Amino acid sequence: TITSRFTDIVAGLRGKKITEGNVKETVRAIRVALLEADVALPVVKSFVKKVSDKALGLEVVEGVDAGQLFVKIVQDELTELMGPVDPEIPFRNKGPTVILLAGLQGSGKTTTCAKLAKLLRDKKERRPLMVAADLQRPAAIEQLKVLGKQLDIPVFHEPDLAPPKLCERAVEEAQRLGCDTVLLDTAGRLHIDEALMGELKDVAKKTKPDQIFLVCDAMTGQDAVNSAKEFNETLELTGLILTKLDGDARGGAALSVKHITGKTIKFIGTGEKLDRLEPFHPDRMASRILG
Amino acid sequence: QLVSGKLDDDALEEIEASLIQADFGPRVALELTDALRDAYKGKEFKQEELIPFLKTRLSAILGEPEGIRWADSGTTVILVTGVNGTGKTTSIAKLAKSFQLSGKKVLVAAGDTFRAAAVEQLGIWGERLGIEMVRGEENADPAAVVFDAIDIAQKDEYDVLLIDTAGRLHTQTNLMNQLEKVYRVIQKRFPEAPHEVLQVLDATTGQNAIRQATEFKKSVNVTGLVLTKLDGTAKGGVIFPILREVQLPVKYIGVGEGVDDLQVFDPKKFVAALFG
Ligand SMILES: Nc1nc2c(ncn2[C@@H]2O[C@H](COP(=O)(O)OP(=O)(O)OP(=O)(O)O)[C@@H](O)[C@H]2O)c(=O)[nH]1
Ligand SMILES: Nc1nc2c(ncn2[C@@H]2O[C@H](COP(=O)(O)OP(=O)(O)OP(=O)(O)O)[C@@H](O)[C@H]2O)c(=O)[nH]1
Ligand SMILES: [Mg+2]
Ligand SMILES: [Mg+2]
Repeated sequence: TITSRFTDIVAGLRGKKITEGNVKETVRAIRVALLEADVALPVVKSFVKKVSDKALGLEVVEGVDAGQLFVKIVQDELTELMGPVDPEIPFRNKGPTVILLAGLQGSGKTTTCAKLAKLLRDKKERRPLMVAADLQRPAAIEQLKVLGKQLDIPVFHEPDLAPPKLCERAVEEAQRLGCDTVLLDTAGRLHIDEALMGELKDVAKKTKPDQIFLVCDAMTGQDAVNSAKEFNETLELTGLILTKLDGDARGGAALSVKHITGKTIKFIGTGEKLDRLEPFHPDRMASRILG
Repeated sequence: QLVSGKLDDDALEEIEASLIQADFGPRVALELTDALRDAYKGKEFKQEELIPFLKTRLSAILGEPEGIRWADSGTTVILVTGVNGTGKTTSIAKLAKSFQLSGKKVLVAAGDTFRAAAVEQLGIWGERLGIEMVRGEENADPAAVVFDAIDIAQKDEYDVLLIDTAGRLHTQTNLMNQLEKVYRVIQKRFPEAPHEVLQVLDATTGQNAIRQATEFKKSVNVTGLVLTKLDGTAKGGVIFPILREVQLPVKYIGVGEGVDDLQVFDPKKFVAALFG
């Protein structure tokens, strides 16, 4: 981890000035640490270039050692790249606010849908309606209905409607039910599945979501940039949610998806229970990635 | 594009990059490119030789494919484990169908007694395939479900019992303890069992897969891996750093959400796909 190698290199820089030579060595250690943390290679490359440019461009103040300076530069740069802190969801003045959740299979969309509905009701006094629009996974509709029952939050589903029409109906129904926030739980899909990505586009066309969140598994490896890029180009994402951060994955995927989409990481999932959704803290994530 | 000639740093860096992006991790990627550099030191190489060199080396690491360890007599018990959302339940449906097609009498145990609609999900697969499923009370102790399933498997002479478990992170001590208890119950009821403990790994997972494999192996003696979602763009190269830490054969790969989207692991095909 960067703690073992980074601090060794950094310790070796004690009392020294920043030179091209020691920047190069330190940058090599950072690169390994970030790759082991699953930050995507192109993102690592651009990050280390930034860090080394910054380090070389610095006026070294008397008495400050190169090692300390490096730690600060890396930490600060990473925190800044991961930010901003913005868990707020702007709500519509007229009509229901529509939130669409999308992502790869098994990333945690259905669970996150329920967590978000709970958070919006309990903390923002919203009246949410969850929509079971995954028609393909066995018992997906049942899964959302069970979660809705646990939370006492209504779940909409109408048989014989394809997801775009189903979601459109749901938004109409929300008005009728007096619900002011609609959360669309969609089927997991591959970013390379043209038909299913097209279906997602149709859902967005029909419901004009106010928020479109990509739900990503925090333990995702190098592939995170591929899927995030594709989802972002297909739908104009408004935010990212990272799940399963209660594990010990370093979570480099967070930097990858942030960097490739430019969208804010709004929340993180930190457990299976429905109260385990927290606002994202870039500084904590930065420390975690650095190990 | 690699050009035949001296193996220069640019060419090696390109190869190292593609290995890293396939989730080999920086250390194993560097080892492989160093091996390549040493092999071609001072020699002229033909571009067409590089990839085959790597393929040969990687196939050697993967070894020969290993099938399921069937019981000598009685029911073969297969415990399926893994972290959340990797594809355990879906893989069990695929395995059940495959065994059924080869003439085996298959029983499935709905050992995920916790997650919303987990039993229903497996139940739907069971119905579609015409396969018997053992289920317990809602929120029952999974060990109790497994206990019942083993009794039924032995009494009604099933050839194979597939046990589904709840997803769990290896960092959740109480859940790993729960899994260990299930394992002990199996061992107690059935001395040779479980004959297989299959850890399901999602091919999109990065270096954390190494932790998953080693921790689950420590807990419940994993005997094989199922690598899912290889129909996506992830290459599953993390299998190589895993094999550094622990000897675990990949037995199957998942290549889609349908019940037929399961393939017996073919090391040559897998390695070829890494460079595809
Ligand atoms: N530990 C942990 N588990 C989570 C978290 N979020 C979701 N899960 C679990 O991950 C698994 C998959 O979650 P789902 O909500 O079914 O994922 P999904 O994206 O809806 O899956 P598909 O609809 O099949 O694409 C379940 O076992 C969840 O309980 C989290 O933050 N932490
Ligand atoms: N594309 C693709 N999707 C898969 C594959 N295997 C499973 N899935 C999908 O991944 C999602 C999760 O699968 P599950 O079988 O529910 O995973 P699980 O490990 O049982 O999940 P938990 O019990 O919640 O931990 C579902 O949407 C599956 O259809 C695969 O090989 N390829
Ligand atoms: Mg779902
Ligand atoms: Mg399951």
